Amino acid sequence: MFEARLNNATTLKKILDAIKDLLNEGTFDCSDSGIQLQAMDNSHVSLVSLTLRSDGFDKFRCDRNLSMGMNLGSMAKILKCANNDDTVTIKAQDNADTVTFMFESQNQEKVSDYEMKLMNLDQEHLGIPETDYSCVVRMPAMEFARICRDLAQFSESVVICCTKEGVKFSASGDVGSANVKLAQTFNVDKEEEAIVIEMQEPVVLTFACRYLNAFTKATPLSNQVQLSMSADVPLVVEYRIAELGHIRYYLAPKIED
Amino acid sequence: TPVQNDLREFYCLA
Repeated sequence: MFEARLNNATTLKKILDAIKDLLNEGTFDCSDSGIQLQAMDNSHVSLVSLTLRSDGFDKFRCDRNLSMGMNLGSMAKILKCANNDDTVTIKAQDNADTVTFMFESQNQEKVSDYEMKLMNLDQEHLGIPETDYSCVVRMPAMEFARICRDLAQFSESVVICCTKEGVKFSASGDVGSANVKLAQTFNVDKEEEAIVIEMQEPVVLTFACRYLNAFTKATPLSNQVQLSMSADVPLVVEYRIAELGHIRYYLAPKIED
Repeated sequence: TPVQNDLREFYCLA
């Protein structure tokens, strides 16, 4: 049987909010090392890779490897029924066709359980090679979300240019043209406000705003976001999930034809 | 104008 418990539902609620607009459904692959989900959006332009380690759960039991195909919209509806400070337990029997979510209130007075049918999803799985990226930018997640939102008003594409001076986000269209330049910080007291750029060689890449804005739905999960870039390969936008794992978004670039 | 690519042009099916 499979059973995974988190002492409060907040993180799981944020994870669903981070993926449910991009993906309609996804397979939760469970093993004794934890839970993995990898799925592309319908257009095959972006991909979500979620990793939750078993040691990040307050209780985790997985007797046999289990793949649970979930309708993420339905799962998000069920999680809306949980209070942030409820304990959440996900349970499924081996080779079951349903999964149960149990929410227990802090004062133990209220226990709710929601059962959802599982789906048979034969989703394409992509092999993503370990890559040594030309540029890796770590910056405040709120800042990144703000820039993506602001620049989407000017164009459906954002050009990200990363050099040793800093990283520049540009967009231009009928309204006009916008450039947001962030310099690397050197002496910030709070780590999560730092802008750190590890550059092996400069890159200039173009991406669709609407996917970047879909990725920033994960902002509540982390203070920082990490952007990994190399010429003419997909962008990786990573949000760490404290003590549990991470969510990585991959986005294919737009390339001059 | 830049053309949107598909992820499967960069990563092969596992």
